[in-house]
Amino acid sequence: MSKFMVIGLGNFGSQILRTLFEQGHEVVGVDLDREKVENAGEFSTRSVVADAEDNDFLEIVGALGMDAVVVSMGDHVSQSIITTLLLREIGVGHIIAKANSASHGRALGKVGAHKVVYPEKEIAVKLARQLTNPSMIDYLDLADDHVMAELLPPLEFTGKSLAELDLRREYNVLVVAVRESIPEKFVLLPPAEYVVKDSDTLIMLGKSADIAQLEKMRE
Amino acid sequence: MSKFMVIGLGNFGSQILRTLFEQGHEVVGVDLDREKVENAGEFSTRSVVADAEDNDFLEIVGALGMDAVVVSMGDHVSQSIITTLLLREIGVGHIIAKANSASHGRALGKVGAHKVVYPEKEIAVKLARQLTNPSMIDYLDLADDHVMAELLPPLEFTGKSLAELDLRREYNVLVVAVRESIPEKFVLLPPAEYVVKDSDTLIMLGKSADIAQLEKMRE
Ligand SMILES: Nc1ncnc2c1ncn2[C@@H]1O[C@H](COP(=O)(O)OP(=O)(O)OP(=O)(O)O)[C@@H](O)[C@H]1O
Ligand SMILES: Nc1ncnc2c1ncn2[C@@H]1O[C@H](COP(=O)(O)OP(=O)(O)OP(=O)(O)O)[C@@H](O)[C@H]1O
Repeated sequence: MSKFMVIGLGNFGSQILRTLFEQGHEVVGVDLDREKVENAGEFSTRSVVADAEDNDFLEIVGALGMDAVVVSMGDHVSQSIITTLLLREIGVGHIIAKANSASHGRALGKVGAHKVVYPEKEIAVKLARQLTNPSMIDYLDLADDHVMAELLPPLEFTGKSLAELDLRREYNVLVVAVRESIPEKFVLLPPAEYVVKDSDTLIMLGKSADIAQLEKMRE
Repeated sequence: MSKFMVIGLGNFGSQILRTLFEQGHEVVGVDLDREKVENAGEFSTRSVVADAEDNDFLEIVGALGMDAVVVSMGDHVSQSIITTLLLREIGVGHIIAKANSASHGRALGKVGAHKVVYPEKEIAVKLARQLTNPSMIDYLDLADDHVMAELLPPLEFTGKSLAELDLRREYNVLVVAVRESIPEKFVLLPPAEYVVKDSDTLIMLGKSADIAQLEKMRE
């Protein structure tokens, strides 16, 4: 069991507090707003009304003893920067800060955040990709321009086996799994003779441009 | 090129507006707040100050002609529900609505949202998983309790080949790729004689519990 502190109990802050609490960890919530602190009482070990920019407070409440501290005050840019700075100065070893813009994120990194997250941007980029390409069910950016994508197969794939389609040679992508929907079943590394149905989705790995090529075939 | 409308220009709304605009699509931003509308002018085709709960307005501004409309008013629960209802009543074919709680999301579904997104919750769950398990770099939930995870390999894997480790038989997981960090290189479906280095990360597929087993080995 680990110990976490979350400073700033907006939408994101209270979600991370609740998720860690429900996983059985010790979590402390901090906010200036009394009502938010009272609401957080149900999904935290302890919740405290305080100003996180008060240096003495961070030491008293035991920020140093936490496995990680999350600073979630995206719209309160100066407060989040000062709080991150103070946490780093007292020696907190793992600080995660939420940013609402790229410049805010860079400043948080400079003053000591170990990790910066951009929740709205991350989901906006994913949603934009799904809106502009309906065959893309879900994806994850990997490294070196590779993506893992779950796609509806192009219509001309239906009724053909993976061996016939020879996706590695033809399109430079790798089918690592198939999700069948009737009944819902997940087939890891399907055999070459697997025949694609139009109700299947294909989980593929490949370079972003190669995957995009396949997405366009269905339009 | 497609046409999108985004109603509610908070953090998430303005991010999705900007992302779609930068991808070259026609985007219309709507908000009650004049300052937010003026700021959005730079990253939208058109931005309009208006009350989205005004039925006539939605028809005049052409919501019906959009490929999709995003309703992003998570904290304004009643406004987002009424706006979603009105959009559906005038016949908009693809409505995506942001929710800040599960009950808000269910109500949006009932009044006609085609898709409900929970940006804060989705990233909070991912961050909580990374915080409580430092060997987990990134992951994506697939179907039927399967996950795709990028993990730091357990220390005892270092110096062993994938054939020796025999991960499919021993742990019921599949290594679909390896990310080398020095130099950064991505190896799709590594050969059986690939020897794991401690600076590599392994991209694996498997059941959530089987992947979790591997994560724990590194603690
Ligand atoms: N100095 C401070 N000390 C403690 N809490 C603070 C301080 N300044 C602001 N807060 C709190 O931080 C919380 C979150 O602020 P903010 O709205 O900036 O976050 P956000 O990241 O935009 O929110 P969301 O997660 O809802 O998108 C608010 O509840 C506010 O009361
Ligand atoms: N009836 C309405 N018509 C148009 N815009 C509205 C209406 N009601 C609220 N808004 C706008 O919706 C925007 C977003 O509202 P809200 O804060 O509820 O969203 P949120 O999802 O919590 O925000 P964020 O994306 O920042 O987390 C605000 O800018 C507000 O002015």
